[in-house]
Amino acid sequence: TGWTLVIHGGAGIIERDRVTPEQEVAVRTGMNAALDAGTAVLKQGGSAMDAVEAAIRVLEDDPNFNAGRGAVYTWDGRNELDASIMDGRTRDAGAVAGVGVVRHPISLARAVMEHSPHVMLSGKGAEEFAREQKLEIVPPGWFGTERRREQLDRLRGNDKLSWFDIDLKYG
Amino acid sequence: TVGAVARDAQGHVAAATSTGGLTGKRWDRIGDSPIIGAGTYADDRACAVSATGAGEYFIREGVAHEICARVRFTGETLKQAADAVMAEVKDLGGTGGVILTGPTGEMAWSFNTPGMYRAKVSADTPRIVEMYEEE
Repeated sequence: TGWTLVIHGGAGIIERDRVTPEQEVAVRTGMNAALDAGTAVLKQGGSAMDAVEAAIRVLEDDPNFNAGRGAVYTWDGRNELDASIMDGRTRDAGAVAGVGVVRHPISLARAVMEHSPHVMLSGKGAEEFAREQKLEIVPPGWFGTERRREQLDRLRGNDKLSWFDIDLKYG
Repeated sequence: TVGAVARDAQGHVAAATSTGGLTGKRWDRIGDSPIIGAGTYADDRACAVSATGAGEYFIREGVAHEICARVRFTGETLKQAADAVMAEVKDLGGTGGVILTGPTGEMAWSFNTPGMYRAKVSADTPRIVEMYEEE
C-alpha cells in the first residue's frame, strides 16, 4: 500500500446557508494547499512526520482556520496557540500549550519531541525554548484577524452567548 | 483547529494537531489538541488520529488513544472504532470530529457536528475535499 494523507480544518456549525461563497472558496483553496504540501513530501518518499508538519504549517498560515494566523482570541484579546505531533513509528510525541509568538506551533511541538527530554512545554517556557531552537518568532499581532475580533466582541457583548455558541466554534 | 494524519510509503503513520482553542477562553484554558491521547495519537500498530471539537469531552474520553486501542485490540476498522468512540463522546454531550489513517492504508473520518472541513488523498485515490455533512 502506498502513502495516505487526511486533514481537517475544524468542525462545527458548518452549513450551506451559514457559509458565503467566498468563504467556501477560501476554505477549499486552503485545504487543497495543505494537501499539496503534504502530498509533495509523501510522493518523494518522505516521512509521515514531515508530511503532517508540512500540511499543518500551511493551515497555520491561512487566516481561514483556527490555528496560527486566524486563531481565535482569548477573553483578554490575545491569541494562545496549542499544538501536538506524534510519530507512530516510535510513539515519540511533542506538544506545546499557550504559546503566543511562535509562527508555527506545530514545528515547536516537533522540536519539543526531538530536542528536549519532555513531551509538553507551555507558555513562556515554551516560547523561550522556541527561541533557543531558532524557530521563527513573530509579533503577537501576526495572528489576529478582524473576523476573530468580531467573534470575541459578539461573545463579550452578549451574556446569553456561551463559549460554545460562537459559530464555527472549533475552527 | 486543524489536523493532519499520514501514512508514508514505509508504512509508518503520524498525527499532528494545531489550534487557537476556544473563542473567549480564560484562565489559561487548554483543550484536547496538545493532550497526547485526547486530541492526537499515532501508533504504527493501530492508526493515527487528529481530533477537533469540544476539548473537555475529548480529554475525558481520551478519544484519540481510545480509537487506536479499539483498533489494536478488537480488530475494528478505523471507521468502526471512530464511530463508536464519537458516539460515546456524543453521549457525554460532546461534539466534534476525528480524522484517521492506518498502517494498512485505510483512511476515515467521523464527526457528529453539522459539518467538518476535511480532505483526503492517497497514492491510489484522487483527492476529496468536503465541508458539509451531506457531501
